[in-house]
Amino acid sequence: YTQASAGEQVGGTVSYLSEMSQRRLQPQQVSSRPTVVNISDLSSLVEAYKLRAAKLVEMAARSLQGELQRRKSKEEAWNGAAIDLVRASDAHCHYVVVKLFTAKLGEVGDTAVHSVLGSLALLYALHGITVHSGDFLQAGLLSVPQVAQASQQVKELLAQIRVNAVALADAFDYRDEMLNSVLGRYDGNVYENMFEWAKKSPLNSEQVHESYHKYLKPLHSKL
Amino acid sequence: MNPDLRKERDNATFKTDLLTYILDGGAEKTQRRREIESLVISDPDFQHVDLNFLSRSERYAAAVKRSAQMIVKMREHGISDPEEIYCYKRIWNGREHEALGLHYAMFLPTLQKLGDPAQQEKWIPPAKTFKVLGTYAQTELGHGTHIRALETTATYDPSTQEFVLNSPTVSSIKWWPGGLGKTSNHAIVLAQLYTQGHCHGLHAFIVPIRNMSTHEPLPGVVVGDIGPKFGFDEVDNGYLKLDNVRIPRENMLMKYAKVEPDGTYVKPPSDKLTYGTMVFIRSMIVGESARALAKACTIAIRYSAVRRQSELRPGEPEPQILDYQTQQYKLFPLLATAYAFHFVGQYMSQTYHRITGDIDQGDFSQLPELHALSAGLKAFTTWAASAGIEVCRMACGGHGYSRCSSLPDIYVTFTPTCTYEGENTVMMLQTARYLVKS
Repeated sequence: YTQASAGEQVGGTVSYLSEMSQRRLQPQQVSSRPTVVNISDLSSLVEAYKLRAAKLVEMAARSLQGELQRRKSKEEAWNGAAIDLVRASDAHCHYVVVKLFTAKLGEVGDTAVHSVLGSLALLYALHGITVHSGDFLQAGLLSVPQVAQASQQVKELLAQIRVNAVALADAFDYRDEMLNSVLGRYDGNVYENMFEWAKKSPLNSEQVHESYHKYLKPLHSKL
Repeated sequence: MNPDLRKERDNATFKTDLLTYILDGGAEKTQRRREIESLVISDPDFQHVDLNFLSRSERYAAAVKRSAQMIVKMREHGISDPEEIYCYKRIWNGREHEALGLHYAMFLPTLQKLGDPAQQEKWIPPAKTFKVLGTYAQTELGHGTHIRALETTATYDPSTQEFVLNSPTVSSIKWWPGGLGKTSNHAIVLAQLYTQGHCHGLHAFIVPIRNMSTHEPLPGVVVGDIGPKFGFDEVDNGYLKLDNVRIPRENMLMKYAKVEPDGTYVKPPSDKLTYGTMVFIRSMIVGESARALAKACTIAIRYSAVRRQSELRPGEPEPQILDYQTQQYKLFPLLATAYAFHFVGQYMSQTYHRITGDIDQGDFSQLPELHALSAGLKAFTTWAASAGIEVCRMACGGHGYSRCSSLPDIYVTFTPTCTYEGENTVMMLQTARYLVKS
């Protein structure tokens, strides 16, 4: 942020900070600012996550600056701004994840797979927006009706993904021997196998446990 | 096959294999992975007792036995490619951790990354043949992620050309390293280097801790198991107290920083290089987050298709719980997250190898980005996956609480990633430092 604000070009996953800095330098009327987010469009959502990250990094940097003016030392100022700093990192990572998931879709050739992965990517991005709606509203990236729209679209995506849910889990390709789970068996024969598993419990190795003779029976005779 | 699950699979709109190929990075890789899986699963030695019914000591012994068997098996099958070793180990060990986990994951990589050519030649062959069994001892009883506060000292004595290692306080006792308690005979110890009266910060040293023939602790070494934990029952996480333990000068890992025989200190090109092994593990943890969450989602989603409960419409049979919107809302965002993290894991692994390749060529320019990204993504993905596994358990109702669901084990085995290799909040603050500087 510091380098980008000073006009230096920064690269890698933080290159958006330079981009934001350059945008700030170009005079714009507030009324002419474009509506950023089309909530049905993944690339638009990636942009929204990027702007949210940039905004939270800026806010954290300002918070730190404010603390530096009020506190005795840099270390105390850092501690005073730590909550904002963690939020900024979290937003940065969230942006990277949404961006990489979206980028992966570009490599998927099969239409059916592309469609189902696209729904998952959209669900991931929109669910994140509904959970962190405060950030997007505060940054002016979404309006209140858009947040409601995002929630509605999440519900529609749940219904859409429902038909493929088991297949999407199967695609992870974990064999039963690796999952080691009676509930998650590929054949779904859960209850029979839960009963078989329970029978193996060492407590079932004898019909009457020794603790009965040691403690319960003497207790009965004492009462 | 349960009829509900069969119906679910019949109704899917895509071919699962095609998606599996994408997750594996290609059809050939899927095929090879499945071959290795079959190799392990069809092996009669792979069959073992259900660890749920064993005591901790029995679980540790079983893990050591399995680790030893696994090493022999890999030799027999000629598995030597690092990716294939990783795949084989993952299947062989299933959901449990192996007794020699840190030997592979940290001891050997540290020798490879921080050892100079002579040190690599000396230590890597015996480490690969398991004569030297190693671990990585950084964290101390009183200090964790904040490495500048670590107290263990390594003071150079030019008269004998040795380092003298000490744990000067109770809080400086090394604490937590996997395999340290009972298994390892060597440890890479991170200690504050003192030479010519100056402290030069944390450096890595190879310290013999047990006799190579008898396995008894060496003089000046107090070593043992730290006791039961939340999970990791098979692993002997240990403590290590060093009392004037002398090691030759050559036991300091000297690829970058050096101490000359007369005690002159030669600085490394970057202080961050000492922590390269942790960066490697953090980078790999991102993919582990995806795998753990994917396992939990697989279990919860399959079970939600089998389980029927209550009623959606009066008078109708009990519906599959996967038809309830609340169940979908619990599970499908996590399913999406598992996929997202899988792709991020692939990216992180590629980025790690690309940037460390540059570092090997002397280009350190992207080291800060690698540190910041691996720290942040490790924290981001482990927090989300850890919370997500618990949601999956809750989504399975009472049966999710049974150990037979595997969900409790997945959780207790995975959730330590939020604290090991860097506590998550501290990791996020490291990323923040980079973001603010950038």
